[in-house]
Amino acid sequence: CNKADLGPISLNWFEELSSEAPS
Amino acid sequence: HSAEQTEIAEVPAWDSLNPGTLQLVSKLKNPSGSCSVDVSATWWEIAGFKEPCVITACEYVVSLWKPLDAWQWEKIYSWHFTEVPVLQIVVVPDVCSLVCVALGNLEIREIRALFCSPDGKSEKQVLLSSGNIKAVLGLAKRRLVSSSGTLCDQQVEIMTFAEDGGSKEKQLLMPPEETILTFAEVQGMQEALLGTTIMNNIVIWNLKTGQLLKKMHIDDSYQASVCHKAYSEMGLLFVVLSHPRAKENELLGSPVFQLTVINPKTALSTGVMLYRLPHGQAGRFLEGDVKDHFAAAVLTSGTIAVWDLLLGHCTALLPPVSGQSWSFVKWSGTDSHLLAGQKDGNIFVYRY
Repeated sequence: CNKADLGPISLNWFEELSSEAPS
Repeated sequence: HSAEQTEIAEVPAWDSLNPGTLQLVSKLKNPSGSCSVDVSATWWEIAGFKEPCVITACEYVVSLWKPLDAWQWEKIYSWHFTEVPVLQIVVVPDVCSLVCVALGNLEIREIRALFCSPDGKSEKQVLLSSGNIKAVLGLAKRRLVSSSGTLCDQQVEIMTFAEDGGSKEKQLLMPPEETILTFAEVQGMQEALLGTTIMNNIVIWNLKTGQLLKKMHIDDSYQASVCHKAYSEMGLLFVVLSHPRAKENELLGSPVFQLTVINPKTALSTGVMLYRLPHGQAGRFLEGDVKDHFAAAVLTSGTIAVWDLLLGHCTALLPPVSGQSWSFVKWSGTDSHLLAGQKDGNIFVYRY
């Protein structure tokens, strides 16, 4: 598979999604 | 072929697969008259020592077997149920001397905890939750997650057991707007939990905050995928899925498991690898289990197939024994053995 097809990658995705998601 | 031989250089034809990669080490016979439904392994404290025990479930009896010398087993406890039959065993990691079971007919109606009196002389059971339960999974750090209710009143609940299996804390997670089919832990990320939904989405929660972080749609070629394993690497989420409703493809063989990669930030995903049956082998996925990089599945043909997910292909086939199809298969969580069961109560322990 081609990584580029998946869009920008973040190593801290879990923390970033947690700060963006409604709580 | 030696029992240790697990590496096969090329994709083998089914008739050259080495059945010796699975070596029978032990057999349990459950004499209960009712139909066998599940098997699992768990740690149980017996006379002050933690022993790797086997749990078997028939429709109305769950039994605990302790290991004796020379791969023999002795049944030491049995929990009986009279009204609602057992559907599955739910092991809660990091809890010793307690196991949960899901009871129901087609759908789960109750989750019960099974344990013993402090003196070890009598079996005890307690009702943990009841209702229209859709999915349940034991999680690391003595937690149990379950989802219940229908779309508009769906409830996702985490129950945390005390170290001795006693008192419990409860916490709710934000429900997605679609029915959850299964849960999966994310290896190495104890605060992350995945769920697969009926709309072929994967949802992810933060277990610490209860937040629903993302809904990610996966390939529509297979409906109602089940997630067996997940891990995060280099910012990407890898999931091992099975497709219980996939149609058999005569040319390519049925894909039994699939490795898919998802970017959790963008929710974009793509298939990495399909784990198919060897040429000449028919059948679809009925049920299965994944541990580390090994996947095992019972097929509609009654055979068990094992894949090495790193090698990318099937490494062992276990045809029905004594003319009896296999009904369920589990990797033992207490060692690296495969537990294979037949409806009549025969449980076979294989070394892989």
